[in-house]
Amino acid sequence: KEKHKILHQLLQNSTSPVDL
Amino acid sequence: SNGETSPTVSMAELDHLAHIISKSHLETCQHLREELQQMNWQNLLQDEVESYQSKPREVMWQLCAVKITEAIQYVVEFAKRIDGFMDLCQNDQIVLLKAGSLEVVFIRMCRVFDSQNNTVYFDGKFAGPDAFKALGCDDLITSVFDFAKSMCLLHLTEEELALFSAFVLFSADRSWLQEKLQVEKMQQRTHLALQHILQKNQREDGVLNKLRCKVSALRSLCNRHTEKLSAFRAIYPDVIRTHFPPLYKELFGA
Repeated sequence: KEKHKILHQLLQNSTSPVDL
Repeated sequence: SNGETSPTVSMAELDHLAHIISKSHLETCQHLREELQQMNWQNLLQDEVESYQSKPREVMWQLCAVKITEAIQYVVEFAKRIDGFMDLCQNDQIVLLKAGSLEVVFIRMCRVFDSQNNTVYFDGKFAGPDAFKALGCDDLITSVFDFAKSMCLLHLTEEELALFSAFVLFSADRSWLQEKLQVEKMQQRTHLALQHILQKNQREDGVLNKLRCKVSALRSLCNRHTEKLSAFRAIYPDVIRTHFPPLYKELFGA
């Protein structure tokens, strides 16, 4: 988890198409 | 590959899977085709090319790392919206994205590539290989452009491109997968959906075999990117640590 902190965050947070 | 018969999947299920993957692709493709058309594929002017060429090597590397990282974030969203991906264990989600996200960026490049002028959408305009001279990776840049050109020649629809992207992303032969069988099933279903859509679109011209050959070309491009990064880091170790996007370092910095 520590080594891939950012990927974990991106996988956790829900991004709507609008945000994209 | 392990003797398991490929999953029996109905046409309706394949159509549904194709729809889900295609929808995710269009929601996360970063540049809509319409946007690009409005931009009427405007090429860099000579003085703009020269301004990129005169950038210090580490500045151009940083700019490209930022652009690649932006594109990769859209690929992460592409994966998240595909049924099954978020059901994988977190380890495998990370493994597949770490190994496959740049490959999908290279696949997507053909969407923003102008074969006529051998230019790609970069930093707001269309740039040719010469704009990237400052990187000191001419051979890799040439291969990346050649790959995009070869993808354009296949004239894939967005749906076909989406399915090929998902097929590459769900590669079950990635190292460190914990639930390889589950990923293998996803890849097989995606392969069946791609086959189904290609048949539906009367693409009998051996395009599926051509796409299979692209898989090894993608691996090679990504390996060469890693090699170039290592060579660059040997000369500019601090630049990467202090000026490159954290996600880029996390994905490629090992």
